[in-house]
Formats: sequence, structure tokens, C-alpha cells
Amino acid sequence: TVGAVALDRQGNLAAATSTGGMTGKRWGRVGDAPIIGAGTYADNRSCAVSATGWGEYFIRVGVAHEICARLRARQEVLDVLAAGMETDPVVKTVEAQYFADAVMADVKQLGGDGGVILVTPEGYAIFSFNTSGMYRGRATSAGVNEVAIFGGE
Amino acid sequence: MPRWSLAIHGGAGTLDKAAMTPERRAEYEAALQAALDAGARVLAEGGSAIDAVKAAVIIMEDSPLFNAGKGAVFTWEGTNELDASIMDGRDRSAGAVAGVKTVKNPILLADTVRTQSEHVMLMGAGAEAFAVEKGFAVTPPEYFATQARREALERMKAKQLSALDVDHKFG
Repeated sequence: TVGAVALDRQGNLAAATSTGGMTGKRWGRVGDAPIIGAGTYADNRSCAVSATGWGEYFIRVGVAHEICARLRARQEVLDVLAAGMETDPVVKTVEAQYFADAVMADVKQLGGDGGVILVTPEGYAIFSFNTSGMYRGRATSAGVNEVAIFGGE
Repeated sequence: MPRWSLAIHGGAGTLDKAAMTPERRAEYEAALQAALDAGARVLAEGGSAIDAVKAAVIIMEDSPLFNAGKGAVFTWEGTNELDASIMDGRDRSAGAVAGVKTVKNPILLADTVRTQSEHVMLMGAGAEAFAVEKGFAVTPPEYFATQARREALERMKAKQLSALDVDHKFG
């Protein structure tokens, strides 16, 4: 499976995922990639997500939408409680990483594995995976440009 | 804060460090970098996020290293079935295709479903008919097949391992 998520200069988010599925699949088995909300989701109010892994677990958890929904709900609560006070973008990034890790832990708890990539409206590109590796890369206008394969890289 | 940002993945799993020779690693890193560069170029030039994710994914669909487009894994019947989806965060418009076998870049078909149909997801023969109607070339199924993926299916069959036989639920 391959995927990409992006934030453009106009502040718009997008997500895309493409796959050949699982080796030896039968009966027209479909994984998460074409299921909007499981493997792919984008909403300018929260984030853009693309997933890869054991797709049927991602469908049950609704991974991509779940991450976006948690971020959006958190922002909506803050908007009410903090009366429009801006949250530090670094804090927002930590929260996005936390939500992505929490949702992936949920996948793992069910028995599934894989990973997600996401980009927030603040422009932070985040990875979360519960496998030994994920082919991945990120680039930003701030000069980040990196590719990696194994965990810890 | 960054003015634009891009992240890509080429799949996750139990990757074997021992089997990752320096040459193979370089091959993967070059393919990932090419995809990243393609998407980043769009964003740096002021293009849209939706065009950037398409640009990045197309590069990986065209690479035999990844399980998408050319280099997709084989089904039990020995065919390559492709799925793809795309979503625009501006208006939450979305398009998806499942089980297509003759479209070179399924991500472009998914985007055409998003922009040129009143639906969100099309599958199989219907999706392929829609592709032809919208001017997509019919790609011969052999284009997607690679020897490495064929051998993976053969190994799986040799072990009698299939979705039916595995002793756990696939989600």
C-alpha cells in the first residue's frame, strides 16, 4: 500500500491511498484503502490521514476518521472553553501524535498492525506505526526532507 | 509553522533488517525520495494539496517496489486487483475504486470518481467501464504483474496459507 497526505499554501489538506491488497486474497476481499474513513480521510478542520496495514482492523476502528474526529473534537472543546485563545502549535503536534498513537494502539489491541501518516493544519507531518518498519518520507517548506524505513530512524 | 507539508508511506510491516541489503535499501530510498520530490514540487510551486498527493502516489504506483499499481500483490486466482481512494479536506469530497484490474493509476480513477461522478466509490467491472467512459486507457493486466509478487503467492500456496485457512479472523 502507498499513500500521501499534504497541506498546501492555501491551508487545504488532502489524503490519498492506493494498494494491491493482500497476497492471496479471495472472494473480492476489500481492505481499508478504498474505504473513506478507514484508510483515507481529510478534513481542513482537523487533519489528513492515509493508512497502511491489516486493513480489516483499520475498517473496524475507522482509523483515519477516528484520528481526525479526536483532533476536531479536542479543538471544538478548546474553542468553547478557551474562548478562542490560540494553542501553541507545538502542543497541537504533540496531541496529534498522541491521538495517532492511541488509535494505532487500538488497532493493535484488536490484533491488527500497520501504520498511518498524517498532516495537521499547522503543517506538521506525523508518523505512527506498530510494525518494525514503514516505508515513509516527509518534506515541508521549513526544510524537512527525509525518508526512512525501520522504526527508530 | 511550515507553509506547506507532505508525508508519504510505501507500506508497513514486519520488515527484515537482515534481508535489507545496502543496494535494496538504496533502491527503496530513491523511490521514496522520488515520490516525495514529486509531491513537494507541486506544493512548493503553489499547487494544491490534492494535486500533490496524486503526484506522490503516482510515482509509487508506477514503481514495482510497492504494493500498488505495477508491483501489486496477486490474488489467490493469480490476478492483480487494485484499490484506491482520495479525499479533499476543503469540501470533504471523496472518490474511491475497488477491485480494478486494467487502470494503470487507480488513484487518478479515484479522483475522477470524486470529481466527475455523483458517487463516492465504484468497484470492479463498473469502475472499469466508468474509466473507459472518462478516457482512461485500458492497461493490459500483465503490466501489473512482477515475478517477486508471483513467487510470494506461490510460496503462500505451497504453505496452504490463505484467508480461508489462517487460524484467525482477518479483522
